Amino acid sequence: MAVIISIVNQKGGVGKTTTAVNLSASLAVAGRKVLLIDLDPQANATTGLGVSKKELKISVYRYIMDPEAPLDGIIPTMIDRFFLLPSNSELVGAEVELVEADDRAFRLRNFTERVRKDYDFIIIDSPPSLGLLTLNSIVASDGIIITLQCEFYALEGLSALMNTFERVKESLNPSIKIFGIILTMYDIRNNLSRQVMEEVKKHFGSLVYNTVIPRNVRLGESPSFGKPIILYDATSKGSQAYIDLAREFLSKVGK
Amino acid sequence: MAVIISIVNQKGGVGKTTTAVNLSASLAVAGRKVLLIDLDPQANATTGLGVSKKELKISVYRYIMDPEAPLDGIIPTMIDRFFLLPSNSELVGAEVELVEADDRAFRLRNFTERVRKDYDFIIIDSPPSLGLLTLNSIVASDGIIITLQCEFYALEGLSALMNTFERVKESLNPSIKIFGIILTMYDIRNNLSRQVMEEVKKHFGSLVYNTVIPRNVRLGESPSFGKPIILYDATSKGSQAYIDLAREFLSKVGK
Ligand SMILES: Nc1ncnc2c1ncn2[C@@H]1O[C@H](COP(=O)(O)OP(=O)(O)OP(=O)(O)O)[C@@H](O)[C@H]1O
Ligand SMILES: Nc1ncnc2c1ncn2[C@@H]1O[C@H](COP(=O)(O)OP(=O)(O)OP(=O)(O)O)[C@@H](O)[C@H]1O
Ligand SMILES: [Mg+2]
Ligand SMILES: [Mg+2]
Repeated sequence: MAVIISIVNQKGGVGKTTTAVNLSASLAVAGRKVLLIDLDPQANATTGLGVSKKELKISVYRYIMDPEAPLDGIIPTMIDRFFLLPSNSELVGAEVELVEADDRAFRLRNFTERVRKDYDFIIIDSPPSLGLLTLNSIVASDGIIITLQCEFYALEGLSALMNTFERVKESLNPSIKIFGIILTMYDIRNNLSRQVMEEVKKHFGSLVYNTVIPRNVRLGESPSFGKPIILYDATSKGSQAYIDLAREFLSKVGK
Repeated sequence: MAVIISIVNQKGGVGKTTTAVNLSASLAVAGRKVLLIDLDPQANATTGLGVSKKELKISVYRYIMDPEAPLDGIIPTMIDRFFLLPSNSELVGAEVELVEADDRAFRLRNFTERVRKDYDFIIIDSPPSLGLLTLNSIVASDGIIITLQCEFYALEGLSALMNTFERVKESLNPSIKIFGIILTMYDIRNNLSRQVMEEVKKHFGSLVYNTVIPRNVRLGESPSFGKPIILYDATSKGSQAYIDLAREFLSKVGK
């Protein structure tokens, strides 16, 4: 039975996709079977794994509209045991199309419950908003991971995210947990990074992962080659950090 | 009569708010009367100018729901001639509340047309999505400015943004123009930055501003002090870049 995790933060550009892709790849390399679901109409996780969103015939949109549809939308990646349910721009329409549907918050969950037995982990990349897609992601999950860029605006948005989390926990998914907060794009030369880190550790204590993802040029380059960092440059600090993160994650979820 | 501009890009974290705040401040310092509208429920432009979103009694939400409401929601900033229409989290509800309204794409425009005569420039900061709020922003504007982080994923999203722009131009706002593309967080040490810049200049030519905003730590620090960069550190490369940008902008729009 898979553990299902959403990578969330409504603040844009804080490393959600980079973490979803590279944590998934690192878990697969560590021998786990992983499904990455790209729930962002921007489809960055899809492109970052070398899949052309324009040529896609089936995307996650099909399963949001019909959770019982045949599973041929799930595609392999270049890493063994690592599968992707890709996205494309048709997902943009879902938020409006589902406004009237009573089960609009449960569409993704209906799909993930169906495939949960086939994987060790299901990781969901969400868009930069607290709308219906992110809601679907949190409702479908056992826990959330918050990626937090070490910057002022990113810290600012944390309380809104926590409020949304509490509301979902009370009404839609009582068993959801916070698996942790991951600090991303940490720049050791920059005071602001250190101040944000100290502030977050003060408020959230042990929820904050010990593994910190440094700002690393190779992480920004790897999606342009359609590869996770471990295939693009396994010797880089970025790749090493995501391997460390996968190890810490496995010990925290007890697998 | 004000020139009205939206700062847009559905990709998150690409410098929309930083550009909206610092271009507005630099135009005000150059003697223009400017209204900055924060149309993002995250309210980063509001916080970045030292305004407490929790204590706000009136936000832009009031004018989206009632464009004829009294104008006491517009507040002065610490810079002469620079005014703010702040945001807070009540704006989150607008997208769903307006789904049935026939004029849902024109709400902000009804407000900006009312106040256009009072300013030289109205600048609108939009959220990281192509939803109803960003649609309102584009429909209310004479032109859009696209902030583009010099990274692969940011470049990737440009075609989706251009499609949305064309659709709005055809059906909702035929006179809308693209005022330009501004490259942000340019890192001179990083090949990827240079490659993205060359790619963008190849496709968009003179639409790309000559002024490039460098990655600059002081720009990331200034919002935590509630100040635009020109007040936080006028000697920084970040501040100088936004002053140059304001000058280039004024010459491009002929004011
Ligand atoms: N540790 C890092 N070092 C350097 N660059 C990074 C790092 N993590 C992410 N990036 C780059 O920063 C940008 C933002 O990261 P990413 O797209 O993963 O964030 P996101 O939260 O998914 O954004 P969005 O809110 O748009 O979905 C991307 O261009 C990415 O390549
Ligand atoms: N030129 C720069 N140099 C260094 N840091 C920058 C620069 N421009 C913006 N930043 C920082 O990068 C982060 C992202 O910028 P900003 O919040 O302005 O982007 P945005 O596009 O408005 O994000 P969102 O999509 O969440 O609205 C912020 O923490 C900001 O302080
Ligand atoms: Mg993303
Ligand atoms: Mg912003």
